[in-house]
Amino acid sequence: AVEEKRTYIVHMAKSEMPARFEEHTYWYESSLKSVSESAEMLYTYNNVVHGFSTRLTPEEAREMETRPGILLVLPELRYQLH
Amino acid sequence: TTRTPSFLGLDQNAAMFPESETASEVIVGVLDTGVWPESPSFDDTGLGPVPSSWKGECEVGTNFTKSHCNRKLIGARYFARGYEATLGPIDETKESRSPRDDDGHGTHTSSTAAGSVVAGANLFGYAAGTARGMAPRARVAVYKVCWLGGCFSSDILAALDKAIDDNVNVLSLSLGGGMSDYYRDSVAIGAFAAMEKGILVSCSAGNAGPSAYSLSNVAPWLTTVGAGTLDRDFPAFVSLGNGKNFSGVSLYRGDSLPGKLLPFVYAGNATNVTNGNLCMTDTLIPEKVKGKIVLCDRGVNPRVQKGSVVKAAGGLGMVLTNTAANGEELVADAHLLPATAVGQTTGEAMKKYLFSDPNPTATILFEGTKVGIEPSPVVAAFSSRGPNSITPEILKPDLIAPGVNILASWSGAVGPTGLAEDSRRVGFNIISGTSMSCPHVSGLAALLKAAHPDWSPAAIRSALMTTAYTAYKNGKLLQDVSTGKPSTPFDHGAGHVDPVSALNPGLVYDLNVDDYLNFLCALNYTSAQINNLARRNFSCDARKTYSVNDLNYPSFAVSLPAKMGTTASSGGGTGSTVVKHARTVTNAGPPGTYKVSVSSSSDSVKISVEPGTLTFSQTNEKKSYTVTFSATPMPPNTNEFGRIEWSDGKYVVGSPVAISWT
Repeated sequence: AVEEKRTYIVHMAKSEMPARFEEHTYWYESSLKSVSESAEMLYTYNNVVHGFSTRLTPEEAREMETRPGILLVLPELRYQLH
Repeated sequence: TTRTPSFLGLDQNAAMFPESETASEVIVGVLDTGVWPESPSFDDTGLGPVPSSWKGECEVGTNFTKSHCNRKLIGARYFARGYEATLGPIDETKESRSPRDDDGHGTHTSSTAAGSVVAGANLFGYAAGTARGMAPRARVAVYKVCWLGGCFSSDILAALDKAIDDNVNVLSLSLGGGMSDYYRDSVAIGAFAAMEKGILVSCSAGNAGPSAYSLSNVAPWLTTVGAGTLDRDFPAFVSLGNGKNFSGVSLYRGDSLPGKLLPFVYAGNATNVTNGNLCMTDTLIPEKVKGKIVLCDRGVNPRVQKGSVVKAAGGLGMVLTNTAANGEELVADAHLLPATAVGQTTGEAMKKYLFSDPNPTATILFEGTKVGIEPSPVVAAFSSRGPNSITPEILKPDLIAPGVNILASWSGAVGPTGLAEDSRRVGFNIISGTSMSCPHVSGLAALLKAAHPDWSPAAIRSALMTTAYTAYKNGKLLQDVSTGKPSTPFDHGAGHVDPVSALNPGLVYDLNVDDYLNFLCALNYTSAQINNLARRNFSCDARKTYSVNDLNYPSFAVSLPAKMGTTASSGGGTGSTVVKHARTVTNAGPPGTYKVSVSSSSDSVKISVEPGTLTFSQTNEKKSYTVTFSATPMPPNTNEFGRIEWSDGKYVVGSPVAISWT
């Protein structure tokens, strides 16, 4: 069965970035490509978290969580106006 | 808004607030549904150049160009990648792929926080007056994150990320979702970074009241705002065929009802479906409704939609009655047909008449706007309530502000009911929610920021909280409309905001990033969880004792284990539990000696403060004290309340106390 993709916010430990990466965004991209060739980043975040948001299958999200330097892979939540 | 500046004492004390140049340096960022830039609330007449600190932009998109920004509306961005990734491309025939507000909510909240002065504002003649935001000289930056399908966390985080880059000073978020732990909640995560940069983040508490544990946005680095009423009402009376008259509220304007009593019917008796009493779409039988006034029960579908359903079925008018969920709270709406909202008691009396009289009749009389309503404020029934379900030791909401029947600017793309069939267009609308109270506090925080540019977000919140009031001028305690009884700190937090007193609070409870990191350690957060939230490697010191009770918060919440095997009616047990809370206050005023006074609602709780006197010889001097709570065991769900006040005879620095046994 094809697993449906959903949006995740991937939190990364910037201090664990391997030295071979000059820019943290390259490290983010490399981490993403290691679990999904097709996935693209929706946003990269600089101030609020070290990380990015992307679309993954649940399986890819689970695999992402096991990658070095990954703190948390958080499923997207929907907020409501009050 | 047309009444709150006076209700809050801003109009009467205008000279106390900062000069225009300082005030216009403050930038309020609003995350919401965007903005209707043509609204006169965003007129920039009289404002100087955009602050040099500003790094933001006016983004171009559907019906939105760079020229829509000016020296008032200095920034406008939109964030839709998360939304579109989940729900597909935005349908530009239905909503603008730009910062333009097609909903009205964002225009309402941003103009409430910092809208310019607009003479002659009103909704169909209701609430007429000069409208203005709480900080009318402050600049506005809007971040559109909410769309027809909701507000997505990836977009919210992106907007907060940009707002920090843009250099806003205050952030206003009238949205929420769920009750996640802080390190999993995008608003809490983004707000932590904002707080680090000195940005005060004000959030709505939610509209899930009056149930307990119904709050959202409870992180201690947020300012959480509940809702209260104004002293303004929009009465509309119902006259029944039996000669009895009942009061309700309405914002209806249009063709009047015929000047005679009309047949009156209960929706539950004009339907073939079990929930027909709710007047949901296509549930009323036209033959049983045509030419009549219909009594509908509140709940499930939007209030204004019920009016539309009655109208579509041929009804001439509607009475909308509250049920137990809303009690006696009356929220006015700009219905599409002559309609009024009534409280639960009134609704029950009407049902009794409807079920007993073979030919019931009624009519509705609209009275316009009335001010000077007392008591006011009262806590709105819908306003979400504590205890705080994530960290019971942090009292939330922090305070309440006006959030019922608030007039502010509106989108030109939608009618005042928000219904597709509402073709009316208005410059201002009157709506209710903690969404409306939150931007009041955001704007007031902007005023304080202008007056005290060096104050931290925690100091500004402290000033707003410790000067909030909990009693009316006659000395009686603030009321909760859902019970008709005095409200508690779980309902109103520190009390109702009093911005004039907040300008000079005497003492403040300050907090910095390290304090919040220690708080996370007290919650036993792992290093990874702290890293998620605070983006740093931080290890809690295993040799150090961390206590949530020692977070230097301007209020006190004591969470105690209940005595099991007892109930609230069977009473408590013996043997006291002792809990200590440490606090440090910073003198924000002249030298002085402050003495403490303590009050408690129950003999089962003893509160003592050591030392009982604090002497400050200079501004910014810090002094610490310890509060000891000594309480006997009580049954589960018992709550007691109290208050700790420091005063030098001129300034009163008040903190609410809530003790709960769970």
